[in-house]
Amino acid sequence: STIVLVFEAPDDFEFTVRAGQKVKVGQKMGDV
Amino acid sequence: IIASWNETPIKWYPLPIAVGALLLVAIQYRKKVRQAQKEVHVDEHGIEVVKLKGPWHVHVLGALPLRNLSRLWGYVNSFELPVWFRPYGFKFYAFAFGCNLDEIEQDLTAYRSLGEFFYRKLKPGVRPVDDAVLVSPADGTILHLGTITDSKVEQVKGITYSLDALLGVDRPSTVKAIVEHNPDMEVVDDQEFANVNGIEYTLGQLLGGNGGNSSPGSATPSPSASSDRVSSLASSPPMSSSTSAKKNEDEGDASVVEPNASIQDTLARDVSLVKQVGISTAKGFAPGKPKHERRGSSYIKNARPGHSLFFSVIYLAPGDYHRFHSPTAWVVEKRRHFVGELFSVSPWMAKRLEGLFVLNERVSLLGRWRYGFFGMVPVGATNVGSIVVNFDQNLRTNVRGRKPPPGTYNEAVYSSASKLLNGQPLTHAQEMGGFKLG
Repeated sequence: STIVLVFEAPDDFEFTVRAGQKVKVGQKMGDV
Repeated sequence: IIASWNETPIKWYPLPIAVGALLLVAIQYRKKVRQAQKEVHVDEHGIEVVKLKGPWHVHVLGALPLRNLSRLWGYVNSFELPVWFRPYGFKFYAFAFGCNLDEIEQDLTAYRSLGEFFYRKLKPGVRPVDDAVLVSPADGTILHLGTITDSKVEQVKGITYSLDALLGVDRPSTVKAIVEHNPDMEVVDDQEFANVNGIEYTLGQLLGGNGGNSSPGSATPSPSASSDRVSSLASSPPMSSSTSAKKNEDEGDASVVEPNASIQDTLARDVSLVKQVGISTAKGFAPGKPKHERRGSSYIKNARPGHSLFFSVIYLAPGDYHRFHSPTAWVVEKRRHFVGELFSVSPWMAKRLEGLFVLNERVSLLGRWRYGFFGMVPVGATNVGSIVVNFDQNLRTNVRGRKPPPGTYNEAVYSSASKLLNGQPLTHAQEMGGFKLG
């Protein structure tokens, strides 16, 4: 199964994860 | 028989029928090709309509009874296992799919079937929550992420699908109603009311002191202050709308009915989401936010100046913990359930099957967060066709019966979940639901 997130954020929003990386619930994914 | 079998001479000669059959096939094929070339679909204006046939493997996979297989898989995994067998069976599953058994909440004999084990909970504390604006909603692997340009979401390098196909297009009436509702995302003055248990509070009262004055940057009391405020409000006579005010004049002071504790807590949570996280209220009120930052609704999917639309796709492997949590503090205003296929969504498939996420069964949860639009779309797959949303008891996925045309959805709105926020409020990493087998 898959979860797709689509959201609006300020241009300076940055992902702190990259494709292929393993993540866990609650782990930081991005910040402004 | 043996004598005739042995003595009868065998004579080989070409069968003219095969040639004839081949000839027929060739003629038929030529006719088809010619017909396809001639065949031009035109619409009423005479403009040619190009019908996408789609890649051949979509048809092959689409021909498989994926939904029935999925339901059969779920049915088989709902059988109750003998207690002595459970530890061995689940340990084997954990070994085969890489589950971490140290993190799960109960001992293995407590799970009656593989389906229950698949939908296991984790021990409290095994997933610390980061205080970033966006955290991961699930355990899994980041399949892809990036920004959305021209409403096209990139599935993998070179393959894109449209945002409208993923989230569903607003019905014109909805958009009209929204624009009427928030012509320019105007902020409502603090006369907006929150109706709790029949008692109406103005937003100014709820948010405490300067809650009504929405000058940007106004000091925002900490949520505890506003929740204290709410409890103290519960005892003070609320300001209420004109009709009941008239009644109050007649009868003197209205007898104050204390809203019960749970309603008070709900209100405190909603007020803290408005104050602390800056989520706008139902009518766009977001104290401490400059005017253009306030959004009363979230269905208009084009980002505002200084903002962009971002996406990320997380793939949950069969051995991962399959409940999903809220990736941020946000308000879910509506959900759209698309009955679709149940193709596998493994990275292998995602690289090959174009438009996979808009073909599969999925539930688009649409709402807003502090920066505007926020959407979360759990997408089902062959082995996990059931998507559960804790605050939506009516949602049924992977059900038997006729499939509606692709792209259609049925919609539910959560406006009754919170009058103040006009949707289901969720806090950081709050459990929202999950994927079940079958």
